[in-house]
Parts: sequence; structure tokens; C-alpha cells
Amino acid sequence: GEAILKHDEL
Amino acid sequence: MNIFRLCGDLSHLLAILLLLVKIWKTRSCAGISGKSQILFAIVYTTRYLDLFTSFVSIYNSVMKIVFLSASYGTLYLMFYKFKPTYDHNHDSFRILYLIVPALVLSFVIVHAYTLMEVLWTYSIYLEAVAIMPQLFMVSRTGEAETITSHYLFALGSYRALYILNWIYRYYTEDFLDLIVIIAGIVQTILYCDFFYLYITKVLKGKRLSLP
Repeated sequence: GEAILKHDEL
Repeated sequence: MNIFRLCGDLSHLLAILLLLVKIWKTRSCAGISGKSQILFAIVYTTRYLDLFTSFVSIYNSVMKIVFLSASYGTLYLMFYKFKPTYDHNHDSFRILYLIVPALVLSFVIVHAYTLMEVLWTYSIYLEAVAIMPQLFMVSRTGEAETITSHYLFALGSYRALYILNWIYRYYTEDFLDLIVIIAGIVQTILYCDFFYLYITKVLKGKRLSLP
């Protein structure tokens, strides 16, 4: 969902 | 952020800087695969385009800029400044065999069909296999310099540490991104053979040479 598309890792 | 991811990032950073400093100090890029370095530049470029579209933290942004700069700096040293030392005869892996399938897969298995998301997914798939030309080169020449071995160990450890980070995140925040997790596992498996040689030879003070 939405959360997964905000990639917060490098 | 957790300890596994922080150690993974630091290991990644160490690997990239180690390679850059090694080439600069020895004035030579012998034994380094320019093709793997081209693939890594593609990986960082396609993944970190989001520098302009999504802000996560100062830490993330600074690391992205460092990875991008170091990657292009390495290419500059290899293909321009110290080009005569580049061992292209042994760097004969066909990278189109990696670039094209990764591109196809990023259109087939992707979270969402947006340009940024497909590019991000592509960077994940390509990164998983980007080290293959370098490992192929080591197998062709039958050896690797000790600093090159340290570079490969740090670079391989980074994704292995990220796997621990994903396990931790799964239990603490329900994080589960199967694309990056499976690609990360494949990426780590590719290093296993090298890890074995590193532990049994390089850590005992021997040069990494293949039988």
C-alpha cells in the first residue's frame, strides 16, 4: 500500500 | 532506524569509500571491474532520483548524495584519470545480460506502475546482480588484492545486515516489502562463495587466490 511506496531505506 | 540498518549503511559507505581511496592512493584501478561500477552508478541514479521528490531524513539525503558522488567519482577515476590501469581484458562479463532482464522484471513485478516506482524497482533488481562482473573478473584472474577483498566483504555485508534489519522491522513495525527482501537475499547469496574465501584466507593474512 501507501506505506511501502515511501521508500525510507537506502 | 535500527542497529542492523545503521551498520549496513556504514558498511556500504565503508565499501564505497574504501574503493575510491584505494584507486586514488595506488593511482590504479587494476583488478576492479568497471562494468560493476557502471551498474552501481545506474543503480544509485535510478534509485536516488527521489532526492527531488520524497524527503525522508537529512541522514538519508546526505547518504544518497555521498553514494551518488562516490559512484560517479569512481567512474571518473576508472574511465578517465587512471584509464590506462583499467584491466578491460579481464572485465569481459556481458552486462546487457543483467541490464535487460532486470528492466523486464521491473515491469513485471512492481508495487505500482509509476515512473519513479518502476525505476526504484529496477534499481533493486539491478543491484542484486551488479557485483557479478566483479566476481567474474576475480574468478578469471584467479585472485584479488587484499583491499579489493575488504571492499567486496564490506559491500556484501551491507545487504546481509539489511536482511537482519528487515527481520527486525517485520516484527517491530509490520514492514514487509517482498521485492527488496527477496532481491536482497539473492544479492547476499551471490557473495557467499566470496565470504567463505575471505574468512578462510584473507582474515588469516593470506592473499585471496583461487585454487
